[in-house]
Amino acid sequence: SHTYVSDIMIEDIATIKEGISIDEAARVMFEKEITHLPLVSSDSKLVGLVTSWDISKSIALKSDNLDEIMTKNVVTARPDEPIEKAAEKMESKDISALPVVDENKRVIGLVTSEDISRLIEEF
Amino acid sequence: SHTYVSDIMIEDIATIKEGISIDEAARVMFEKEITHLPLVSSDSKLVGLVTSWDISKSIALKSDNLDEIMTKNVVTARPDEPIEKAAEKMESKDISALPVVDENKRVIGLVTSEDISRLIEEF
Ligand SMILES: C[S@@+](CC[C@H](N)C(=O)[O-])C[C@H]1O[C@@H](n2cnc3c(N)ncnc32)[C@H](O)[C@@H]1O
Ligand SMILES: C[S@@+](CC[C@H](N)C(=O)[O-])C[C@H]1O[C@@H](n2cnc3c(N)ncnc32)[C@H](O)[C@@H]1O
Repeated sequence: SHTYVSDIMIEDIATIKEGISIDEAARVMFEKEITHLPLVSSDSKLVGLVTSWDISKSIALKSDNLDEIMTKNVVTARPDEPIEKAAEKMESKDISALPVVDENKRVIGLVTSEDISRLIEEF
Repeated sequence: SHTYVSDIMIEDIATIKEGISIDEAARVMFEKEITHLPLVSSDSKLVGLVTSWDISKSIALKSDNLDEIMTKNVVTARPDEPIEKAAEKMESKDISALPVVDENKRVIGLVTSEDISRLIEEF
């Protein structure tokens, strides 16, 4: 298709800082109606990802430690990547969103399977 | 595309019965690695939907009552519906999955934006 991640990614995204609690992460997801929260260091570098599935997992495992339930090895996308490559990464890992990072690993957006799915109306 | 919901829907899906607790719903989502759980009556009719976002909401609202946090007015799809129509419904309501129901409102599958997104590689 000649469509790139930068053409469809969401740029105004919520992120959370290291040290936040599970309750606080759940409150941000509820207030902003979102399901994916990149965790960033004080210089905005990506260090992890918390999803609503991870919050649900914390109830199943009776854990109150965000560090225990978050994902540290995050699959990401580059802004100049074709959307087919992003879709393939999400399919192969059974995930539905990729933080978009620049060359310094700073989070500049989020691309989701929802954003790709809605393109189907144009094909 | 001439693709219909029945061509891409997941048929082997987990459902939960009325009366289940938030903890139990969270455990099913964790064990099956899923984010959407249709709630069905004793005769398999759709009565509601619980997602991992709703479980996360229960922490934000400090609620322990599934009935309070589940969605009762569920947007669904029919198996003979074009996938473009399903994608349009999900986009307009900011949701990422639709239970697929037969003419008796029995749940026969689930269609997700992930299933539609992965078709992009074929266009
Ligand atoms: C494997 S998925 C399974 C459930 C469901 N398919 C979903 O997308 O949430 C759930 C796990 O994937 C992780 N995850 C989500 N997006 C990710 C990404 N871009 N990179 C690495 N892990 C990710 C979450 O942190 C969570 O632990
Ligand atoms: C509006 S979405 C916002 C967050 C995120 N976009 C997502 O898809 O989870 C969250 C709410 O949508 C509801 N929901 C999800 N799928 C639905 C469907 N097919 N019909 C009605 N409500 C649905 C969930 O129960 C949850 O309360």
